[in-house]
Amino acid sequence: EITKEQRTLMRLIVDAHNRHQIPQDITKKLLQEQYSAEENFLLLTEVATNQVQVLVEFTKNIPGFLSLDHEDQIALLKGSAVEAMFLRSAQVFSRKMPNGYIEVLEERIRKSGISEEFITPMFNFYKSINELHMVEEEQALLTAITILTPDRPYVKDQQAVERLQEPMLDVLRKLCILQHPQEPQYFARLLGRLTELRTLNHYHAEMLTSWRMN
Amino acid sequence: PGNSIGLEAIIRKALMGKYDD
Repeated sequence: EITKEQRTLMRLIVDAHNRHQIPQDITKKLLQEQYSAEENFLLLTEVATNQVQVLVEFTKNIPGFLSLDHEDQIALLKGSAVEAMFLRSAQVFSRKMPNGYIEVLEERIRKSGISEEFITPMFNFYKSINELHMVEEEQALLTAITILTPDRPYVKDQQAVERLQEPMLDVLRKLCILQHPQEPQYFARLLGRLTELRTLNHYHAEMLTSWRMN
Repeated sequence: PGNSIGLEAIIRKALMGKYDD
């Protein structure tokens, strides 16, 4: 059973997750079907900057985050940004969207100049997230858990971060049991996606270098 | 390294300031 405090925690995180989104004027531009290669590149980089800002605003609303040491806050955000953004993008691709939208977004990424060897694992990850059919509470909690990973580089007080992450893992575990009673391994599958994210993170630096050269 | 500095700068600015929805 989820306790009253856990419900409050979930509500705060879900509200923050829903409140902070990419602005509509940018999403409208993303859905335009006519664009040059340069326009596409500039827009995708604008989206990336926006995604980081959205991520920071979400994170500021995670209970306890702003009470962490300031430099540890920076280290957590820096260390998790790439993973959190891939997870957020995958969640966007999992949503029910009007016909054709997914195809337009996919096409932009395929035409971006990013090499196929990086696009394939990225879209495989999006597919694996889609297949999980997470509810919004699970999505928001998983994002928060990704950000509050204690072993990121340069984090000084790992225990303080663990103290924030553990209650979220606990409520996510309970939620998985309640939402997916026929799938006792569901929570483990979710955590498995975090491992997949680490692999994407590892490729990301290489992907950017290759993209820039293209 | 250039990416990392750029990312950190965006994070620091966003942490200090307010980002309008």
